[in-house]
Amino acid sequence: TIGVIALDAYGSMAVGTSTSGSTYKIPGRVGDSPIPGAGGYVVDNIGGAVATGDGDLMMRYLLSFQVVDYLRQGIGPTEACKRALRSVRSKEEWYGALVALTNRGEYGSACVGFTDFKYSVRASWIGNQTNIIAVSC
Amino acid sequence: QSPIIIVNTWPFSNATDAGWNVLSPSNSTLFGSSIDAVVAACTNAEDDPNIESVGYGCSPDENGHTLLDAMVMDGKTMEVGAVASMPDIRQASQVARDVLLSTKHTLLVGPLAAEFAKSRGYKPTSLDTSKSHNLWIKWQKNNCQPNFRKSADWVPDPVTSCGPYRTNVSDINSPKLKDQRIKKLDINNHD
Repeated sequence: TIGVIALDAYGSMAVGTSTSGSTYKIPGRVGDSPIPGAGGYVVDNIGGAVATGDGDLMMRYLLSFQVVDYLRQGIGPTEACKRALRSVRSKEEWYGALVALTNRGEYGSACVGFTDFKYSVRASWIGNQTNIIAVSC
Repeated sequence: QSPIIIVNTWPFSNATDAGWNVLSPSNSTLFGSSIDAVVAACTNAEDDPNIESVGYGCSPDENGHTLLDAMVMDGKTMEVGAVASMPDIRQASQVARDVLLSTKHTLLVGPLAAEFAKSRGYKPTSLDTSKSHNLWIKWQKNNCQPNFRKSADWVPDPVTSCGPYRTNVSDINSPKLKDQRIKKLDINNHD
């Protein structure tokens, strides 16, 4: 899955997701990516979030919606992602990550399970080139 | 002017750059929209054969076919366009944007999502490639492992064997299956 959040020069925000889904899935299976609030969610005057990982598990918790709701309460993007991930209950080891961006350009991420999770950011105030950011899960 | 920024869940630099080039084009003073930026980033990833979780030619299902899911959400209008389990159309995120911009719906699924795409001018092309076919062959040779079916509910056992699978009749009177049948009988139990 790719999940993207953008804040444009006019102050508008959008999220986009695209995926080919889990390999060897049962035909007809759909994961979290195309579900609003699960794979991605955004509110212009607050911020946006996107998810990646085990869609079958993550989509049950509407994690992107949760993150934006935490942002609405004034919680920072990294902490918002961490709190949303904590809501997932799983008896088995699972893999998931959330990335968030506020309408002021603050960004953050949190993850579970991955040994090496990295996301990318590009903004004029961070070198005007794509930056790869590693996150410890 | 608002701060311009784009964030992507993975270190796909080319995709992030593609979105950035829409938000802040180097050869124009006109800034692009956030919707077009996220679609450009996703489209770049969909076209990149090296990205194995996005776009055509990867993630074959049990039948060996690739199907695509995509979603675009506008934070200003709260409108959403999405497609799911869509065959034959490579530009999944662009079709999702078309659902958002040209319809009052949110999510189109399956072959009919592809029909919608064709009606919007997208050219149908198989999403399967020799790479995805080889992945599927390899899976079959490995007794169809890993497998998303729960062992006790199917014959043959999906933990050890490939399909075609059918319901495990010896398990049909289990409480779980009884509950499922009761739920199915509820005429009001639908979307």
